Amino acid sequence: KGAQGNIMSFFKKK
Amino acid sequence: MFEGRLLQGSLLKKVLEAIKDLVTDTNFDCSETGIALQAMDSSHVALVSLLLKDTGFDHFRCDRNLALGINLQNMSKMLKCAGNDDIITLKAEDEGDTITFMFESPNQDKISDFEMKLMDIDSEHLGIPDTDYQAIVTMPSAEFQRIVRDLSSIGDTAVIGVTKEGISFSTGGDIGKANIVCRQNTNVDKEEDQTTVEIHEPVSLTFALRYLNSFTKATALSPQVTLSLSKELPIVVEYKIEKMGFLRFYLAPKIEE
Repeated sequence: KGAQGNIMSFFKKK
Repeated sequence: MFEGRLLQGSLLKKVLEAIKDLVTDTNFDCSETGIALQAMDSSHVALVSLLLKDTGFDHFRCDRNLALGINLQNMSKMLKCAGNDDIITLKAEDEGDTITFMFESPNQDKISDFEMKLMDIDSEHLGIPDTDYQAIVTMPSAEFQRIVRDLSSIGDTAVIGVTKEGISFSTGGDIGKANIVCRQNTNVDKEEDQTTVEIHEPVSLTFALRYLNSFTKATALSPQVTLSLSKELPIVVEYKIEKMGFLRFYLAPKIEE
């Protein structure tokens, strides 16, 4: 099924 | 000070119902251009982005930028006390630690003031880059809600695939498998019943149905929903809010191991 991605790994902190 | 008067108060009630179970505490960032909110769910899998533009308010004033720290469950409790046809006004002082919700009945014979305590929240804002998505599908929001709900009874994750023929939703679980295809359909009478597919490249990604299900609590905000997908990027599930802006949900995909 795959591992759940983390949203913070796609969008950088401002 | 900040003050925003919303003739269609039910919009704010619907926004809160859509996000209060996904996000606990968040800042409402008020500026002269409107109200914006960005927040992640506690497990950092999904992100919510809300924009309510000043032009969508009957009256809007914001003297200086304010970050109003709000517990969404508490705000929802307050807004539930407003009637569906009520006009809702939000008010906050620059240095205050409360926000006031004023509800006016449509014929002005009942005026209610609810004052809610604010909280200090260290917000982590993420930069969301402008992306040319490989596939953008717009479809009836009620249809999307139904599909996600139906698939949730069979599996935990859904593969969402888009080709030029349409969008497919697939899942599987202990009891069996399911696959639903919605084809592009632009010759229906009502525009809101249309399904349109804009595609640069076929794309297929896997998402947790629990989150997609949660996003569909926003269905009441808009007759249509837009799904934007690109390989190895979070899906964007967008509900446009008429004249005001949008409520967007971003969901990180499942990653191949």
